Amino acid sequence: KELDEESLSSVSERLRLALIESDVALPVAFEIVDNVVSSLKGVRIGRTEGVYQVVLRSLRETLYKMLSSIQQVDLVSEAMKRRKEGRIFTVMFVGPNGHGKTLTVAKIANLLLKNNLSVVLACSDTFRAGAEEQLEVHATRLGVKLIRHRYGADPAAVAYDAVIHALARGVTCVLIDTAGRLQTDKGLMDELRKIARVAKPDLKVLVVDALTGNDAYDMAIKFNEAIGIDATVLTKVDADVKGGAAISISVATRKPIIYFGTGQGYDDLKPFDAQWLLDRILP
Amino acid sequence: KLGTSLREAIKKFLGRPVADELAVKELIRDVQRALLLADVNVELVLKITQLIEERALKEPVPSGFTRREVTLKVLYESLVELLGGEKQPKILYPANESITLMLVGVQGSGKTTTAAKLAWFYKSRGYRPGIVCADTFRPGAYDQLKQLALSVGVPFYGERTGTSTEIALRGINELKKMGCNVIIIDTAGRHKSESTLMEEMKLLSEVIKPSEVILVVDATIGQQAKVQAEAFNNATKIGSIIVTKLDGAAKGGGALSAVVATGAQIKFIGIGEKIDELEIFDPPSFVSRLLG
Ligand SMILES: Nc1nc2c(ncn2[C@@H]2O[C@H](COP(=O)(O)OP(=O)(O)OP(=O)(O)O)[C@@H](O)[C@H]2O)c(=O)[nH]1
Ligand SMILES: Nc1nc2c(ncn2[C@@H]2O[C@H](COP(=O)(O)OP(=O)(O)OP(=O)(O)O)[C@@H](O)[C@H]2O)c(=O)[nH]1
Ligand SMILES: [Mg+2]
Ligand SMILES: [Mg+2]
Repeated sequence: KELDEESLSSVSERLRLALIESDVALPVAFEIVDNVVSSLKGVRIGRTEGVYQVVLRSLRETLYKMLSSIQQVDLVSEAMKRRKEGRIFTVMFVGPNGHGKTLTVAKIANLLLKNNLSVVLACSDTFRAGAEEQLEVHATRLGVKLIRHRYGADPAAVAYDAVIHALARGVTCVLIDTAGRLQTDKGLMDELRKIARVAKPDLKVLVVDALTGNDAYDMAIKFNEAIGIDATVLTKVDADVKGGAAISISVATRKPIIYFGTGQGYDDLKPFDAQWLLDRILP
Repeated sequence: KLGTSLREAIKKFLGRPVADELAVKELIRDVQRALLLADVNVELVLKITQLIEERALKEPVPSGFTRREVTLKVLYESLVELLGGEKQPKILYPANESITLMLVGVQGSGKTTTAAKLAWFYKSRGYRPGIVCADTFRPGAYDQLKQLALSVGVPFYGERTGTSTEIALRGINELKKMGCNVIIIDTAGRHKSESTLMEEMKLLSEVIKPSEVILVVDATIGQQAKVQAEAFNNATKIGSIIVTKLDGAAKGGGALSAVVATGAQIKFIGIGEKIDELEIFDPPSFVSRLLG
C-alpha cells in the first residue's frame, strides 16, 4: 500500500503530541514530524506494516541522524590537549536561574581532577545571596582553589583574575561559574557578553534543567545569540523526565549535549547517549 | 500557521460573518496550540478545549450577543475558573494568630528566594515574620537564607549541623519566643524520584504541622509539572502554590497543571530576583498571558 495524505495526517498528529508530551518545544516538534511525514508521502509499505510504526521508525532514524551529525566535544581530552600545548583550558558556564550551573561546575571539576588535570574555580556570580559560600563549599570538598571577589564586584574581573592565577600557577583548567539569568533580561545578557569578551573561554557551556518545557528552545536561541554556545549540559534528568528539551536545544544551537546531570552527587554526570535519550523521548 | 498568536486567531474569528461550527473548531485548534506553547499538560489541554468546544456550541446565546462572543467568554471564564476564579485566596491572617508556612518544591524552583520575599511581604503589612533554614543539604543554603533575612530585616534561625526536623522545631520555638507571628520554613529542593527526600519532607511536615505547605513551581517547567505536583501533594497536602520566574518568557502553564493536580490555589507569583518582586496572584492577567 501507499502512504497517502490521509493515513499520514492522523499519525503525524499523534507523534507531534507524543513529542510535545516529552517536552520537545512545539515549533520543533511540528517541524521534525512534518519533515519526516513529507519525506514519506507516496512511499510504498508492506500490506501488513502499520503506518504508525513506519512513521515512528522514520522519526527515530531522523532524530538519531540529527543528533549524531552534531560534532561531540570531549571536555577531558580538550583539556589534556591544551595542557600538552602548555596552554590553559577555560570553560564558562551560563544558563537560567536555578537550572544547575554551580553544581555542574563542581561535577565537571571532579571529572577533570579524576583525570589528573589541575583545576581552579572562578565565582563570577557576585550577585546572588550565598553564591560565593556555595561554590566555596564545593571548592573545599574538591580540594581546589576558588577565586572570588566581594559581592557586587565585576564578574568579568573575577574571571580574568582566575585566568591570571591559572597562567601564573600552572593550573590547566579554569571553570567559570556565572549568575543565573533569564534570556529576556537584556542587561544581564550584555553582562554575559562582557564576561565572555574578557575571559575568552575555550568553551561556553549552557546549563539547562531537563524539566524545562517550551522555553528551552528560546533559552538556547537567545543564549546562543548572546555569546555563542559550544555545548550544553542537561541537568536533573534523574527527575523522571523525558528530556525533549535536549532536542529543542540541539536544533536551536546545532551544538552537542555533552552531559546529563543525573543527581546531586559529584559523580552524577552521564556522557551524552543519543539512543538512551530517544528511548525516553519516543513512545 | 504556528506563528499566529491567539490574539490574531481571535481577531480572525471575530472577523467572520457567522461563527459557524467550523470557525469554532478552528479557534479551538488555535487555543490548543497556545496552551501547549504555554506548557499546559497535554491531557489537560485536550480536556479543557473539548469542554469549551461543547459548551460553546450548545450554550444558549443571550440576546444581543453572538455565538462567537459566547465562545470567547466560555474560553476565558473556564481558564479563570480553573485557577480559582473569583475565590479570594487567604493571604492575610488575623494578627493574633501565629502561622507557619513551609516551602517545598523541585530543586532550583526558587524556594529560598521566595521565603525571603514572603518575609518582606508580611513585614510590609505589619506582621512580624521570621525565617528558618531547614535545608541541611545544599551547600551554602544557610548563608544564602541568612543573607536574605538580613537584607529584609527579619529574624533568622538556622544551624550549620543537625537534622532538618530538629532545626525546624527549635527554629519555630526560638522565633515564637522572639515574637514572630509568621514563621517561614525553607526546605531543601527535591523531586518525586528521590524517595528518601520525599520521606524527609513528609516527616518534617508531620512533625512541625505547618499552617500551610506551599509548593514553589518554576514557570519554565514543562509537561512534568503535573506529575511532580501530584507526588508532592501525596506526600504533604499542598495548601497553595507560588509560581516563580514569570518575569521571563515562560507562560507558566505548568502551574495550571499543578493547580488542577493538587486542588490548591496560586497565591503569589515571583517576577524577579529582588526581595520585592513578588505579586499577589491575579487569575485574569495570568490567563491573558497564558493565551498570548
Ligand atoms: N536531582 C538533581 N538536582 C540537581 C542536578 N543539578 C543540579 N541540581 C540541584 O538543583 C539546585 C540548583 O542547582 P545550582 O547549581 O545552585 O543551580 P544554579 O544554576 O547555579 O542556580 P543559580 O546560580 O541560582 O542560577 C540545587 O539544589 C542542585 O543540587 C541534577 O542533575 N539532579
Ligand atoms: N528571574 C527570576 N529569578 C528568580 C525568581 N525566583 C527565584 N529566582 C532565582 O532562581 C534561582 C534559584 O532560586 P533559589 O531560591 O536558590 O531556589 P531554591 O528552590 O531554593 O533552590 P534549591 O534550594 O536548590 O532547591 C536563583 O538564582 C534566584 O535568584 C524569579 O521570580 N525571577
Ligand atoms: Mg549558581
Ligand atoms: Mg533553596
